[in-house]
Amino acid sequence: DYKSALPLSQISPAHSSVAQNNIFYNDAKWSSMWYIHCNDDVNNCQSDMNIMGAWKRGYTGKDVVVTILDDGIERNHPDLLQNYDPQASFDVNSNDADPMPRYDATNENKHGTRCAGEVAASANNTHCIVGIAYNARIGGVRMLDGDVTDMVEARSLSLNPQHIDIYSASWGPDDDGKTVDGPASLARQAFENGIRSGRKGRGSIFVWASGNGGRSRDHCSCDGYTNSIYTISISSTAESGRKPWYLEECSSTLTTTYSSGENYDRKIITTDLRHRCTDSHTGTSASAPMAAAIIALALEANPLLTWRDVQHIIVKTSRAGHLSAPDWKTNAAGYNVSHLYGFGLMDAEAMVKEAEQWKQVPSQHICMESADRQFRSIRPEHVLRSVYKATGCADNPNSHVIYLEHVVVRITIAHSRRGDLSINLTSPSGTKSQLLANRLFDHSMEGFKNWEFMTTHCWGEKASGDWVLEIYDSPSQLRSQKLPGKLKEWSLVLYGTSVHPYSSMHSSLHAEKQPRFTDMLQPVEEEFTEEYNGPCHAECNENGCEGPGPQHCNNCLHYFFKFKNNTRMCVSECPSGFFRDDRKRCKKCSSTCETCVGSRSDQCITCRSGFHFIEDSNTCVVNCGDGFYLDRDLHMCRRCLENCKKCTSSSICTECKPGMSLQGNKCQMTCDPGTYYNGHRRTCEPCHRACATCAGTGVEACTKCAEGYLLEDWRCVSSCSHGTYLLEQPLDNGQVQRSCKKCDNSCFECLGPGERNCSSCNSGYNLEAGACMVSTICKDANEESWAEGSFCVLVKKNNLCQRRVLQQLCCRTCSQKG
Amino acid sequence: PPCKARIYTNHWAVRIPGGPEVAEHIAQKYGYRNMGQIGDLRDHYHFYHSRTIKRSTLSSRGRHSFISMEPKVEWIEQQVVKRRIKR
Repeated sequence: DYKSALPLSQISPAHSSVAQNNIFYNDAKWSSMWYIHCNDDVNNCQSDMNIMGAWKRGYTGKDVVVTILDDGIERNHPDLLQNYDPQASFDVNSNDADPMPRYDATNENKHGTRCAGEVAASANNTHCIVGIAYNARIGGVRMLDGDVTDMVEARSLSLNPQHIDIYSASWGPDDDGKTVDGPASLARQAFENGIRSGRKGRGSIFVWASGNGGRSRDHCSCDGYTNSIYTISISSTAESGRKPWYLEECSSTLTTTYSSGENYDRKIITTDLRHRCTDSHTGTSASAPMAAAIIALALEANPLLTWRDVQHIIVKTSRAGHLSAPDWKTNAAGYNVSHLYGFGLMDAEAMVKEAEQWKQVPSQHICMESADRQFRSIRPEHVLRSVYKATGCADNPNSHVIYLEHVVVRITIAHSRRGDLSINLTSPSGTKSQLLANRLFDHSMEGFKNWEFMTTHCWGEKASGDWVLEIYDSPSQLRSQKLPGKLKEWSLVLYGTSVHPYSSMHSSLHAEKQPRFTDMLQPVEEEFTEEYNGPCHAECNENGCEGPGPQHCNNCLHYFFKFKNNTRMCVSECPSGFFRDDRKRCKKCSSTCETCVGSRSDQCITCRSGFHFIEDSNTCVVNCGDGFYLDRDLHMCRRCLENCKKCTSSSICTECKPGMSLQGNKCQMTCDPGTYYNGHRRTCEPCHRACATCAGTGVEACTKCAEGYLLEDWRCVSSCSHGTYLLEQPLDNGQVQRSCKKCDNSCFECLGPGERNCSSCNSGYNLEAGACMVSTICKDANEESWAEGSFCVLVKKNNLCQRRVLQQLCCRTCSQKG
Repeated sequence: PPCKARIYTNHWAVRIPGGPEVAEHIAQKYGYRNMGQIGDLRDHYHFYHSRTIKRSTLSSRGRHSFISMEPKVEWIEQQVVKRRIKR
């Protein structure tokens, strides 16, 4: 149907430039390749991927090697034979070098051959189609036609990485809307090895078809391959620009190419199994090879592009065009982005133009922000909001991220029905990414265990600031018990650069397409500063600058010094000796402070060398004053005990305050005689009236008796008790101490010490010459035997006659005087 | 619906530093066949054991399992079939 080589009179003026250089190939289906001929009046697609524009610039993929990881490649297909590259091929399923597909009645292994044709089907050979990179070398890895294991994937992804430039994969975990799966350890290593050392250190390019589970309400964030920062996740749009029925949306999609749509939309034409040609290639499977081929054109324009350069160029050149999506937004870096299409439709010509003059972006920094491990409940029909203040690892120059590329959020959630969850992330600039949408068919109770969600929507934005994570629980009717879930942990991993990625490029030639890099984050309509056109200092914010230094910024990103001549200098942090006020200005601390919260001397946080911090006062001194002691371990002045004027430690007081007296190591209030210090009431209280001085309350606490009182058994009494006698002892000071002492045991009362000072006796005893004698009459004046007599003499001698038993035994002897 | 149980194969991925000779020696010691390095992953080898069940819902146990205790084997993992679909 395509009217090739139209007469000039029939071509509209808008396309006159195309007509002058009209490309025509004799391949059978050339005219049916609607996604290449978008710009004419025949086809419906309104936005062009500008593939012919890239060809006209001379880029056809020459010397670029692409491999298709799939179910094999029909290497002898007439349209693939010329460009087939055995060094970019392998059969992992059978472990041999021939990737020919396995033929069967259903032709189930046609997928790889169809993908390969899109990339590098030969041009002008009358066969089938023209590949987008029709001079690239094409290979295939047969790896899906058998047990796919982690090892199989890793072998495929790491095949000949110094030879192969681009790996294209149009497969992934099940798109059933309930699977959460991704690359295992070997495949992840293969990715990391590839980007680190593939293509002689420039990094392998991994292109991945986004999920095809639109009808299953799947979400491509649950696919760890498309979610990876190392893969370029490709979405699809139909010829009409409408969203295809199979399309999944997620924040990890980077860009889009054309593919099939509804039944009335045209599909993709490409090489098919058994040397055929098909017009029925569909799905995101068709988009990934297209994207791989467009990238091949860019790599031909600049073979030195790294894996990150390629992603940057895609972000810069992809366009929303007429792609229909309800959520197109412009992020703070000025890029249009949506969850369906990423940054929009790929533009091959723009990419090669960009690639021609591209300078490598600065090295990637990876900032792993601290994890938030506080358990939070996710209540049904509510939203849980958690805010994290990211610094972008500003304290580490090797991982400091200012300008974002990818953002990864690692989340661990326990929940009874995973599909009821949806998760959003809002950047400090206000760009909201939907990390996860509800998945109707996902009834799993496994939650997410440290799953990594990725968004590209913050590309080019600033990293530091408040990041807001929102988790919604929208219970489905299929959920019987509405138990709350639990957010256990989440953390941010920020990828990007500390230097503006385009600061070394001069973009005046593309001023209309690209914003000036001095005001990268502003719309193009902003006024330009004519005097200075170079890069701004990293401490300048998005308002641009008038020169390269930090003193030339129009506004500062973090903090600033203001000088007497009213100029400013931007800094990342206020240095020691300065504090930052509410307006982010650095002001001087007091001269005694190392760091502070204000300029007064009582607003120190830490002290300068030679000064000591005073506890609870935020002040710094040279010597700790009264009431404080120097804690040499903490290098600070700490308080002495209460009432202590000077001390050597927290428990040893050496001098008390006036009115206090040192009691051991502690100070207590000095009380007047007749009073004592009550520690509970902290007052002096009167002693008992019997006490002249005392240590406490009660008559037992007397330490000295009052006038007219006598000390008896540590008590002060007015007169000696029964069984005691008054003792008066002269003291050194001339006074006489009067006390009551206990009488001898033999006395009932006495006048003095010993057994000869009794004044009265116990019953049964007679007082005789001051001694108490037994007074009982022997009932029986029996003669004691000689032995008894001797024994009784001993009893009497030893004063044992008081004992009743012995008294009776030796009655006569005991009765005698003497 | 597709089977959700893990399906173990009779292929293992191992990490053995020291070069292919060391890997070959260890493979022979425990009855495996060394299928070579896994792609471009240095020190990673593909071991195959013909006398274990080709596909099983249980991870394989036997004399060959002692390879995991071999000091020179830094890491070993029995390969599990993954469900992958063409898009």
